[in-house]
Amino acid sequence: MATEYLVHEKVWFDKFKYDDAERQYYEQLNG
Amino acid sequence: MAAGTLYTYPENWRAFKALIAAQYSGAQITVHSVPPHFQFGQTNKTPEFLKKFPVGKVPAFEGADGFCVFESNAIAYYVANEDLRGNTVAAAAQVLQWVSFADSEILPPASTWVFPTLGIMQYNKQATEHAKEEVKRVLVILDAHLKTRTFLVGERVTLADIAVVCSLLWLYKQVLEPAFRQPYGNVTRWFVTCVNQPQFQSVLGDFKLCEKMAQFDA
Amino acid sequence: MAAGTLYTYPENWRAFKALIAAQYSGAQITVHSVPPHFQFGQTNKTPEFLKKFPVGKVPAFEGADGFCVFESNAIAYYVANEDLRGNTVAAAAQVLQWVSFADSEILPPASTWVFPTLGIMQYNKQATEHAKEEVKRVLVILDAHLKTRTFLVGERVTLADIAVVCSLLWLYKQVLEPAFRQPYGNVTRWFVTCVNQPQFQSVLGDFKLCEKMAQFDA
Repeated sequence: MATEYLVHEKVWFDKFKYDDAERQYYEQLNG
Repeated sequence: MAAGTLYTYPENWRAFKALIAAQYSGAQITVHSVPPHFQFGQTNKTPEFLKKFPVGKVPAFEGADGFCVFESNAIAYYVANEDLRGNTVAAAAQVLQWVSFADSEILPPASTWVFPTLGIMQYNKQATEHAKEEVKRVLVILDAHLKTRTFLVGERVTLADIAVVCSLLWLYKQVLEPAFRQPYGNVTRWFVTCVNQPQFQSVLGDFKLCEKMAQFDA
Repeated sequence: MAAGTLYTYPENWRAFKALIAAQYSGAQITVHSVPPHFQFGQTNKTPEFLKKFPVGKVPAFEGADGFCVFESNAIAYYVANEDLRGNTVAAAAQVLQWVSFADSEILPPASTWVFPTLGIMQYNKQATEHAKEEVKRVLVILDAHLKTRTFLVGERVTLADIAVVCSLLWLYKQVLEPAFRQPYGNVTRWFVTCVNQPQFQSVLGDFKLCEKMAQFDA
C-alpha cells in the first residue's frame, strides 16, 4: 500500500494522553 | 424500546448522548454513576464488569435483557429511535457522517484547548493556539452547513445534532466567549436551539454559554 | 442500490472500507484517485470540491444522484446493504460499537507504531513502546471476543469486520510478525478468513502477513 499519502492522514496520536488525563481527573473527582 | 442500565461517572458528556437520545425515544435508562452502584476507577476494573465490557471504559450499557454495548455512539444508537437514527439510508449515512465528524474533527482540538483550562492537562501554548485554529475551522464548516438548515440532517433533531452538541459542550461552556463565537452565529443559534429542547434540558439542565474565555489553570 | 464516485488517494485503507462494502452490496463505485480525475492535495482543495465536501478530506463519495457524503464510515454505511449494516437494532449497534472501537482504540496506537517504520514520522522510543502495549491490549480484547465467534457481529461479515480489518491492515502488513501475534491466534484466524473472502481480495489483492517486524526507518 502506498505510504507517501499516509503522511497527510489526520491521526490523534496523543489520544491516549488525553484519555489517561480525563480518566485520572474523573477518578479523582469521584474518588 | 430499549431499557437498561448506563454505567458512567457523573457529568460525562459521552453519556449525555445516550441520555438525550433516550429522552426522545422513551427508552428507560437507569444511570449507575455513584456508589453503591458504581465507583469510577473501581467498578469498571472488576472482572465481572470487564467480562461484559472488555475495554473497561464508560459509558457502558447493559440492557434489561442482558444485551451489552460499549462505545458511546453505539449506546446512543441503541437507545434511540428511527427518527434519531435517520429513517432513510441517505439520512442515516449523514447522521453517521456528523457523528464521525464530532469524534475525528471536534474532539481532538476541543480537548487540547479545554483540558488545560480545567487543570486536567499541562498547558502548551503552541498546541493550544493550533487547537484554536482547528476549532475555528470546524465552526466555519458547521456555520456554512447550518446557514440554511435548522438541524444537521433533515428537519428534526437526530443523533447527529446530539453527538455534535455534546462534543461542543465543553467549548461552549469554557472558552467560546461572545467575541470568539461572533463569526459563527448559525452554529450558536443551532446549539442554543438544541440545548433548549426539553429533551436536552432534562439531561443538561440550564446550559450557560461561556462569557469569558477560561485561561489555563496553572 | 448506491452508485457513484469515490474520491481518494490510491491505496487508502479508509477508502477500502467502502470498496469492500460495495463488493458485498453490488453498489457500482467509480474510483477517482489519480489524474486526470483526481489529484490528491489539489482537487480536494478546489472550491467545487469543498462545496460538496467542506472538510476537504478523502475518501469522499458523490452519488450518481448528487448525494454527497464524507467520513469513511458514513460512506461505507451508505454503499453497504442491510446484512453489512446489521439487520436488527442490536446488531447495528454492535456494528457501530466495533466501527467506533477501530477508530478510537486501534487507529491511534497502530499509526504511532507503524508510521515511523514507513519513514513518515519521527521515531520516538517511548511512544512506540506505549503504542505496542496499546496494540496488545486491543488484540487481547479482540482475541477473547473472537474465541467463540467467526465474525465480530452475528454469523456473517458486517461493516464491523470490514472496519476493524481495514484498521489493522498496516499492523498485519508491517509489524505483527509471527512471534508477536502468536498469543492472539483467534484474531489472526479471523483476519485471514476476512482478507481471503473474495470481496476483500478483489480490493486488497493477495494480503501477505508480516514475517519480520519492521523497525523504524531512520
